[in-house]
Amino acid sequence: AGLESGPLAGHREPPLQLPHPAELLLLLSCPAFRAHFAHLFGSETAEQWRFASTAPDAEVSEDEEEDQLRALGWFALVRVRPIPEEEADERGPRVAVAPLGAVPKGAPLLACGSPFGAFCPDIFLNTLSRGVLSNATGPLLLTDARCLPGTEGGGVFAARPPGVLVALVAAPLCWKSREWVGLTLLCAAAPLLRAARTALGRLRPCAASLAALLPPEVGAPWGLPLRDPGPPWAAAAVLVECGTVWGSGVVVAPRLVVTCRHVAPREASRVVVRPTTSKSAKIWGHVVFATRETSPYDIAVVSLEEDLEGVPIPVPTEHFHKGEAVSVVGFGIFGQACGPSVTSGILSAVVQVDDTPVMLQTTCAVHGGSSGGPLFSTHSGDLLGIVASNTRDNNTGATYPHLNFSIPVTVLQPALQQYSQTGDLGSLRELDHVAEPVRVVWRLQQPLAEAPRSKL
Amino acid sequence: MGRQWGPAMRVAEQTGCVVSASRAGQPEAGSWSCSGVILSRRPGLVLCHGGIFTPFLRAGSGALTAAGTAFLPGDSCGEDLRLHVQWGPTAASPVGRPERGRPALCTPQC
Repeated sequence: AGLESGPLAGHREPPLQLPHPAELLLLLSCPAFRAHFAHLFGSETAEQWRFASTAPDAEVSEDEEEDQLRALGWFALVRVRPIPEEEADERGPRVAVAPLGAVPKGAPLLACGSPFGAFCPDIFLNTLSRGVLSNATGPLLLTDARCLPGTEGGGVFAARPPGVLVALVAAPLCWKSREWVGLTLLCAAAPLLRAARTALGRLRPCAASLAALLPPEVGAPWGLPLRDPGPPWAAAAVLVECGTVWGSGVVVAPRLVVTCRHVAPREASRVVVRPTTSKSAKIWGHVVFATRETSPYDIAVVSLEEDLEGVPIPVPTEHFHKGEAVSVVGFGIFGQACGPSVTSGILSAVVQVDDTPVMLQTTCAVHGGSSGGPLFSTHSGDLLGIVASNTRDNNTGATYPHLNFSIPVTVLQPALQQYSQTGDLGSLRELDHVAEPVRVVWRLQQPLAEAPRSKL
Repeated sequence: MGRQWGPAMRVAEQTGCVVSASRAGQPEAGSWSCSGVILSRRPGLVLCHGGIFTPFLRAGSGALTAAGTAFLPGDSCGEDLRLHVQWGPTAASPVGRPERGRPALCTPQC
């Protein structure tokens, strides 16, 4: 995901036109968006979340911040004073709207907005940013397409069905506990336009005729949103709860889940696993293996008391291709509140020791709670690794969600296979005896080219 | 961008716009602006973010959180509200409308 100038950027036609005067018809909000927002971000965690268009430490008066929060789920319908005929014609196809729920989690999205609004339209008008639908709860959507202040109100479009309006940007920047989250808050367009139709019907009679001009919803029968399952591999991610600690995990066999040691640290401890395929299901299990604290591989293996029904078992990859499109599925940010989030990026580095991959890095947005979750190849759906951590700069305290580290599945697969087939933990125990160069890598130090020679 | 994005980019580029709000007769008060989507061209209808109207609400931003309020008519804002919509091909900032709150942007060399 990243800001890209649109296709016509290099072909901007002169002459520049002045903006058109317009009038405010109505301010409208989507009550369901506000209800889900209050559920997700309200109450006890309110002080943790900031949606200001400025960084958390920038000077913004409390009143201004209060105003911003109150207006966050509000949009406006504006009527432009008559457009000169020739302009009205040239403006091409009408917008069509995706029904709520028609675009699945993980689907690619294109955001179009103007960073800093009217500050400098010659440079910033209609800038594009790309990402995926990361999560959805009712009309409240999240995307990892990175947007900037001023893009509030900008359109977010789907690649499939092509060019369909999915949502509008509600908050381009989200901060949690003073850390930039790297996700953009959206309000689904379909319910917003329904609210606009209702409101226009109640305004002055002449306004009601404008409702007919609002774009139609494509495809779905009215009010029967299509729930598309989304990429099949995303269902392999599970929520793992061990005592008061929770994190993510991935199903590697019908009764076997891999997570991080710091999620389920002690062997024999009991664990609850919640699959995404059914909201209410929860399956008990216990930790059969967890690496020691001294091992750089932060891994634990949970054996379940019953099979996980209907969860696709991911295919472990045998090769890594630096630069390939990847996706992380994890319960970071919202945990149990609304299922796992999908974030997209590329495999930014494959660190090897003796020609063996020992660490993967990606540009996906990874947050606390995603540990133990799966890293997939977006195109093949193969399992590439287990997310272990993101990055914090201890000097500045800044966290970088878009630099994160995963354990290659090739490190784990042989041992998991042996345990699945024989119940023998021997190979898994080998993960506690990892060569020094691998430890050095996971301590984020430069692996020594060769052992330092003694001067004696 | 891949071929799959052609239609989405065309629609995005052709419906994208910027909406700016200012106070009549008070250019020094600056302006507020955001992005928007052109829903219809004749007559021109644009959907944009509501945050830029907060400073103009007669009843203040509290009107947005009043229980059960799902919409507010256009005259909820004062008469001094002046709105402009601009879309590509790009347009310069209109004459006589100073930009308040210009972000202090610069392009430091990496």
